[in-house]
Formats: sequence, C-alpha cells, structure tokens
Amino acid sequence: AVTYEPMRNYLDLVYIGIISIGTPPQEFRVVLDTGSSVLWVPSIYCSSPACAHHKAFNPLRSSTFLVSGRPVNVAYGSGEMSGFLAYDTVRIGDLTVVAQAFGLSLEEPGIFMEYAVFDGILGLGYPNLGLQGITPVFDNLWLQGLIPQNLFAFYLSSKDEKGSMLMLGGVDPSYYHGELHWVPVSKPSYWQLAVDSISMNGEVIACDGGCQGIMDTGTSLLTGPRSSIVNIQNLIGAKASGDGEYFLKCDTINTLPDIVFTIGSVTYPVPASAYIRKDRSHNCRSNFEEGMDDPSDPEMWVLGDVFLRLYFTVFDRANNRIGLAPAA
Amino acid sequence: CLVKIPLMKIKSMRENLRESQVLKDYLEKYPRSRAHVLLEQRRNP
Repeated sequence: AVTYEPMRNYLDLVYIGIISIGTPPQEFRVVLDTGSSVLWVPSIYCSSPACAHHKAFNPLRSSTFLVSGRPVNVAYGSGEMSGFLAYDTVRIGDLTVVAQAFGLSLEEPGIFMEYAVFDGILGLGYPNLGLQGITPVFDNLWLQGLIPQNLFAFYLSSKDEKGSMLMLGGVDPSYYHGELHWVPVSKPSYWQLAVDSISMNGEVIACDGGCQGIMDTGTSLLTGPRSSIVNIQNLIGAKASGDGEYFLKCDTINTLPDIVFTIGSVTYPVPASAYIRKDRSHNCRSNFEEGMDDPSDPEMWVLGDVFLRLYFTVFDRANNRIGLAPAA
Repeated sequence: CLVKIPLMKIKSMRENLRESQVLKDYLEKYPRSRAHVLLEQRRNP
C-alpha cells in the first residue's frame, strides 16, 4: 500500500487542527490537507528521531484499536513516512468517526517532520488519491451520517493565530463577502479545476489558453510550471537565492500590480501584499514557487494558502464542485 | 448542524529550519525531486 503525493511540500505550512484518536482519546496536531487523502500520525513504535519530537499514538492504551498490519508508505515532496494501517475511533470537533482507517508511522526518514510543528496529516482529498480500498475521514463523516451536507469549507485567516476555520457539513456565510462562484471539479482526485488564465496589468503572463489548478490547503504558496514561475519572478523583480527562494525589495509591495487568476470567467486578484511575504528579519520573498513537474500534466498550478487566505473556499463533494468567494 | 474546527496558525517548518541554520543543508540533502523519483519508480518499476 503505497501512495505518492508528488506535489506535497510541507515546508511552509502554517495551519493545523487538533484531532484525537482512540478510546480514551489521544490528541494530535494535524495538517488538514485537501491535497492528500490519508490520515496518519506517529506511533510509539517509530524509532526515527523525527518521531521523538511529536506526539505518538499508543495502541496499547486504546480499547477500540484494531490493527490491520497492511504496510503504508506515503511519499511527499519534502519527505516520506512508512508504517502500517490500523483502525480506531477518530474525533474531529464534536464528531466521532468509528473504525476509521489510518496510518501509524514506524519510520519518518531524514529530518522531514523533525522540525515540523504538526504531528501528522489528515487528508481531505478524494478517496482515489489515498490508499486503495480505504475510506478517508471525510467520506466516513458523510457515510456515518455525522454531517448534514456532503461538503466542507476553509476560512484561512492571514492575521491572527486563531480565527481560521474548517467547516464540516455546511457553510457559514459570515466568513465571506458576496456570492459563492461555483466551478466544476475537472478531475476528482485532487480538488482540481480549470483555470482560464493568469494575468497582470490586463496581459496574460501564464496559463495562456487555460491550465489546471489544484485548491490545496496543504500547500502554502502558489506553485506552477518552471517556465511560468521564472517569467513571473522576472516580472515582479524577484531574484533567486542559493536555496531556491526568490527575494525582492520590500517596498515593491506598495507598487507591484495584482496578479489575477481567472477561473470560470470570474477574476480572482492576488495583490502584491499576498504574493510577497515579509519575515521577522524584514526580508521579502516571493510566494510563487516552482512546482513539481508532472509529465502527465505540465501546466499544473497549485493554489495554496496564499490564494485560500484571500478566497473562502467550499469543497462540495456532493456536486463535485468548488465554491469561491472573497474571504470576510 | 454545521461543525466548525478551529485551525491554528503556527510557525512553518522552513522558519524552524532557518532559525536552526539548517535550511540550506536540508534543501541540499532533501531536494523536492525525491518524490518525483519515487513517482518515476512507480511508473517504471
């Protein structure tokens, strides 16, 4: 049982939620990730140094634990985990999913996760993105009748440590302005949709003639094909550093124009204040990043947290569509 | 019946690596092509 998540890079992730597994519950901090479909956390049997830095699940302390023994390997853009499959009760908010399949890591090679603040990952992608024959957490929430609507939504706050929200089974309109614009999911695996174009000052600068985009809470930045990203970095005056990051002058935040994503004939501007990030040392970096080249789809963009902070997003499994509206 | 799960904004792994002055070493040792290599292995086992 191997799943590959070639576009995953958790280096810049900043949003986590708390779930618990087992009876009595054991708490974990997890990334709620629309770009993958597997739930996994470290186990007490994991011997990697990375596991020592995180909460580890102890099956011996759970009366509802069932082991499958099926091996699990998940490869990410920035590392991998290997372990085995198990079943137990998972609690997310007030909801309790019984007999939820999840991975328990035995090994987290390298220093992937060693510096991560989260313990594990909870995937919210389509089932076919995960392990064959395994029902992901969100599917079980629906199948076990725990939520009234087969959809979820993300509100990601840019300012506060608190305030960001995952909504399960419904949408609270106070988190967005105006109307939701719905776009069909073009390939139900990732939360993937068709992007019409990417433009600046009214001129198309990337995705000319259309491309595909993935709405991904598990990616922080805006990633795209190498040639397009290099073009955009040049247009905004960003210079490459030795470690793959692009720096620019901080005062350009006030002068650079919006970069506009057109999706379903609706424009979604991303201002310079969003596509440039300033760190605590007052260095400014571009939030555009080269994505993993996917030979099967060379024009693939990932619209990560940078985009999702600006636009409240509804992930509608019932109708295989994505709703977007300016975040409140 | 809507269930809201609060999310916390945390310091990123990149920031932690940078503050520990191991970011460059990390990126050299674990280039993002790692998953791509694994993907290729799956396609051409």
